[in-house]
Amino acid sequence: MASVLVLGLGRFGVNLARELAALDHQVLAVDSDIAIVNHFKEEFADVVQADIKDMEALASLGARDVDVAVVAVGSRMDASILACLHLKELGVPRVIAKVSSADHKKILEALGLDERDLVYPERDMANRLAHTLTTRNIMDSLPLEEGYSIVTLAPPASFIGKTLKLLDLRRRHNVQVVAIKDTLIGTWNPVPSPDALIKDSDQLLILGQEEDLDTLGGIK
Amino acid sequence: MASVLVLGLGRFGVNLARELAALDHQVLAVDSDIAIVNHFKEEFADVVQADIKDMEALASLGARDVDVAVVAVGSRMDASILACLHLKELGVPRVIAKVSSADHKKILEALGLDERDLVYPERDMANRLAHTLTTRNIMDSLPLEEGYSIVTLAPPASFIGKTLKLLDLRRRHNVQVVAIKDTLIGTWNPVPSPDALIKDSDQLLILGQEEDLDTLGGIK
Ligand SMILES: Nc1ncnc2c1ncn2[C@@H]1O[C@H](COP(=O)(O)OP(=O)(O)OP(=O)(O)O)[C@@H](O)[C@H]1O
Ligand SMILES: Nc1ncnc2c1ncn2[C@@H]1O[C@H](COP(=O)(O)OP(=O)(O)OP(=O)(O)O)[C@@H](O)[C@H]1O
Repeated sequence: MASVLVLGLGRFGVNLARELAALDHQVLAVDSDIAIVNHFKEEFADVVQADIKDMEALASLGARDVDVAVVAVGSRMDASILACLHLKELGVPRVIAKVSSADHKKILEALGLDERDLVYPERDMANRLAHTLTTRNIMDSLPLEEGYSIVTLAPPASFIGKTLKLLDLRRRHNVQVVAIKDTLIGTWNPVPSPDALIKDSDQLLILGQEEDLDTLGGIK
Repeated sequence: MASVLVLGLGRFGVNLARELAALDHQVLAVDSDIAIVNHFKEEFADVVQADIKDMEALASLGARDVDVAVVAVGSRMDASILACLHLKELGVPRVIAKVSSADHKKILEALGLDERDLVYPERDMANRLAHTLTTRNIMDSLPLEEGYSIVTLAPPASFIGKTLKLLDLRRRHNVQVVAIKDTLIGTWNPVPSPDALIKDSDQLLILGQEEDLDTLGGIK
């Protein structure tokens, strides 16, 4: 299990610290606001007050020896940038940061953070929501680069009682059904039979390009 | 295309308004802070100042006639809750809200918002990150309920040059490879051949239960 430094206890930092602790990682949670630190003393085994802009403070927290540091202060760009700079200087193997704008992301990339280690939850979720806005059929989606996505789809009324073979989604909509979940049983079947009838209690996992998925999501 | 009311221009609201406009939806963006409204006058066709706690203000914005309203004020719970209440009373067909805590979510559900219409980006992304922390192999994931997830995996060193048949992931790790992307060509192949050799430029799309995927992510 990894030792993780979580810097900043806003909504992202707190949820991260909780989930990491639940996965048995060793977590040190940090915030500059003493009221916040005290609020979380009971919940987190190790939570301390420190200003992450301060290199000395980070070193004395033992930053040098952690496996991963997560800079979870999104809206104070100065603190975020300084902390990332110091953590890289202290040799932390992996530095992850929550960013609050495209510029913030560019700056941290320039400092040497890996693009995959820069997270922008508000933008990612806003984009996903925008694509599902005209329909609740598309329940969730995962963008896959190159314009592909995988989505979970509640079957539109016109699909119910038909077979995958009949629906012929690959030819008619240029998308691929990669799995079907029978929500009554609760398992995902990754090798769906072309002759199985679609039920309204099914969920379809579908791979395709975004425009084709948007079209699919709009079907009644 | 839909008419969408975006209430609150924080990071989530702004990114949402932008993506909706890019998808050709008709967007009315709203914030109570005049400085913010003025800042976005150039970028958004329709942006106005209003206090979303105020039912009259919402009605005069034309809230009654929109297809979707998104309450994107996460950290002011009172404004968020009052706006949701009013929007439901004004008969808006779909009301979506960004929530900032589990309690906030419960309250809005009690007001009649659909659970699928409550988004909590900071928590969702924190949870996803927590699961990928010990490895960069798992590049992204989409939780699928019932403990299932679908993940994009960069092949570990020990997979390179082997066939799916040899790797036998289904029997050895209880996971299913649903597609392989050849990143050199840029397309996803949803019917991967059992005899194709895995290249380091491939990406695997894998369906499985979370503990099995975590194990897979830890493979060297
Ligand atoms: N220099 C600093 N050192 C340590 N903690 C800090 C520093 N500056 C801000 N913080 C703390 O970081 C936390 C998160 O900051 P902030 O709320 O600005 O970020 P955010 O990205 O908007 O948060 P959220 O995760 O809720 O979206 C706050 O609790 C704040 O006290
Ligand atoms: N009563 C209100 N009426 C209209 N706009 C409001 C009201 N209260 C707050 N806002 C605006 O909503 C925006 C977002 O609010 P806030 O930053 O508190 O939410 P957030 O969830 O933390 O945002 P983010 O999307 O950045 O995470 C701010 O620009 C603020 O001016």
